[in-house]
Amino acid sequence: FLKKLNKDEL
Amino acid sequence: MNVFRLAGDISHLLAIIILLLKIWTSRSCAGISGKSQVMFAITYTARYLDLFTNFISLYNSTMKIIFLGAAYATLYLIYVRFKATYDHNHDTFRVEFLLIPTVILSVLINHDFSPLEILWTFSIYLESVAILPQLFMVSKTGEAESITSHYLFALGSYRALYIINWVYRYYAEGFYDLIAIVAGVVQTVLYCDFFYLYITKGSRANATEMSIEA
Repeated sequence: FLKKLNKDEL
Repeated sequence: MNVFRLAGDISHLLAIIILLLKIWTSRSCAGISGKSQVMFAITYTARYLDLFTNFISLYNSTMKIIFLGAAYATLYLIYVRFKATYDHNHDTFRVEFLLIPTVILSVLINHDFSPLEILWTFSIYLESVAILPQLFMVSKTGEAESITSHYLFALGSYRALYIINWVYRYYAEGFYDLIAIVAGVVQTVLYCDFFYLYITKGSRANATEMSIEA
């Protein structure tokens, strides 16, 4: 459930 | 990229430029918590390790370099260049109470038990509490220079805008990252007291200096 955000954020 | 995240990044960039300018032009770091700045430098170092291994975009890489450079430049100004003006007596927050729990939490709750992912998670948790020494110092000295309050307003706004960005991305792209969201909410909530005082500053008597009740 802790679905990942692709690491395109600063 | 969406307008909320872009606004957030600009607000973040504005905050660190305000801080650098404040210290450089006043040639003093009075009222600035060096401990918080150390926390931020650790945060960006742990988070941007993929700077050289994982190219996302020119914007992403440029901003990472700016944030890292500004963080270490600020440390240099505080602890080397204007060391004499650093207010040791009021910058007394026990940062081990921030570092130890965030290290433990990043090992326990993360997306993937890999070094880079744990470091990223640690940087997210640390960033959410990194401002505490600064807010503690402002409450201890009982006031903040107006430029310091502008710095805090811009810095607090950046993560608040990121929260709107995450809401947008959830509905627009179906993406969400609970670790970033929960930590971002905690981080923004810590500024609420300050936001209230900053916004009502205009209507209070001592509008010049911003005083935060302890």
